[in-house]
Amino acid sequence: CHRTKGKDEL
Amino acid sequence: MNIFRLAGDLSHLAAIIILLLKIWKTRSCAGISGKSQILFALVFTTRYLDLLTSFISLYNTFMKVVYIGCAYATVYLIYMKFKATYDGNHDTFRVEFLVVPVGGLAFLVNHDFSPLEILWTFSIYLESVAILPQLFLISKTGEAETITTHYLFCLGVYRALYLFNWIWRFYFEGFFDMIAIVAGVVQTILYCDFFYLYVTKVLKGKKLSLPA
Repeated sequence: CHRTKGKDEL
Repeated sequence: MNIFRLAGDLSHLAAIIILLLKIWKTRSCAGISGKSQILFALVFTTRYLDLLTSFISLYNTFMKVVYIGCAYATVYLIYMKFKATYDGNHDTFRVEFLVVPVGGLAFLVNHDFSPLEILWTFSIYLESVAILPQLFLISKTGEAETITTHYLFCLGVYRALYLFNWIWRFYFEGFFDMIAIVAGVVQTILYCDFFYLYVTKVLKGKKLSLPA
């Protein structure tokens, strides 16, 4: 699973 | 940011504002589930705690603050200002049946076992089912005001657009978040029955009423 740090989506 | 994401966010914002304006203009929250609105306030509160820890963009911060502010304003209107018009007798969905299992699941299935991440996961799972008290209320009373159906439609469209956003991001950015995607699919499915009624009744100028 791959995810950016900090949530850019609301 | 892609067009699906932006349109989804704006649809979500439209839903929230439609609901606030409906309550404010009619001075009534009849037909609105206060329980769903409390759940949404809880969703935004637990999800946007990262406002305190990280800065993404002005857009991001602005929208998060607006969503949280509107959610609490809605709860205030329902339970304080226009309490007399609140449909408490019909708003009888047992929210503990949602919050407790969702809380447990957030502990068990998450990306990282840290407080912020568990709360974020909790908010994602909870959002996917937070509309159930509202749908339950409508099924109990057998009808919904047209403006309420516009609110629900915008909320459902927001989730559907996010699914397209994730397809886009998977192809063009290699990005995917399994927790968000599975919860988003569940959430969208919950709206399908409503979408059907919306298209077949409300868009043809009829009030949404369910057969007895």
